[in-house]
Amino acid sequence: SVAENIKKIREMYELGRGL
Amino acid sequence: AQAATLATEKNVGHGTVYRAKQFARMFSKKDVDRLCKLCRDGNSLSWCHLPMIFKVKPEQERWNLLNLAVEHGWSARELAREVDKRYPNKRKYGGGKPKMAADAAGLVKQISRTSESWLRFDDQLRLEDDEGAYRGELPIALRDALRAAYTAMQDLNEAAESVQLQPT
Repeated sequence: SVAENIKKIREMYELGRGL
Repeated sequence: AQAATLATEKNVGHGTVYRAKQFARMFSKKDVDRLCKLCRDGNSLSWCHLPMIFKVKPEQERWNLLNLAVEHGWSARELAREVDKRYPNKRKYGGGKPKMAADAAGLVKQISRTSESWLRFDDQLRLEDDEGAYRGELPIALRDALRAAYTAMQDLNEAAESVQLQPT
C-alpha cells in the first residue's frame, strides 16, 4: 500500500543516514 | 565493517545497507518528502524503484525518470529497463553479453560452468591454510559477503549438476 511504501522509503533513508 | 554490523542488526542484506547509504547520499530530506508525495500521487512508486535510478547522475534526469515511472505506473523492472535504454552500461570488463545456450539443457550446463568458474575464482581468494580463510588484505565486510556467495554458488552448482543427471 502507499502508506507502507512511504514508510519503507523513510526507513531506508534513516538507515542510510545512520552510516 | 560498519555496514556489515548494521546489516546484522537490522536483519537485512549487505546490499540493502549499501543501497540505503547511496540513497541517503543522493537525496536530501526535502527530496524524500517529494518522493513520498510522488508515492501518494502515483500509487505505484516503492523503495524497489529507487535503486534503479542511482546510476543516473544528473539530478533533474532522476526526477524526470521517477515522474515518468509514476505517470505510466511502471514497475521497478520497467523503470530499470528505461534507465538501461537511456544509460547503456559501459562494459567494465570487456566481453559484453554472454552467449546463451538455446535450450534448457544448454542453459543448465552454462549455469553449472559459470558457478564452477566462480568457485575456482573463490579458491584463489583464499589462503592456503586449513580453514581456507580469505586473504587478509580483503575488507572484512567483503569477506563475509564472499563466504555467503561461496555457499550460494556451491548450492547452485550442485543443483545444476543434479538436474544434468536427470534430463527429464
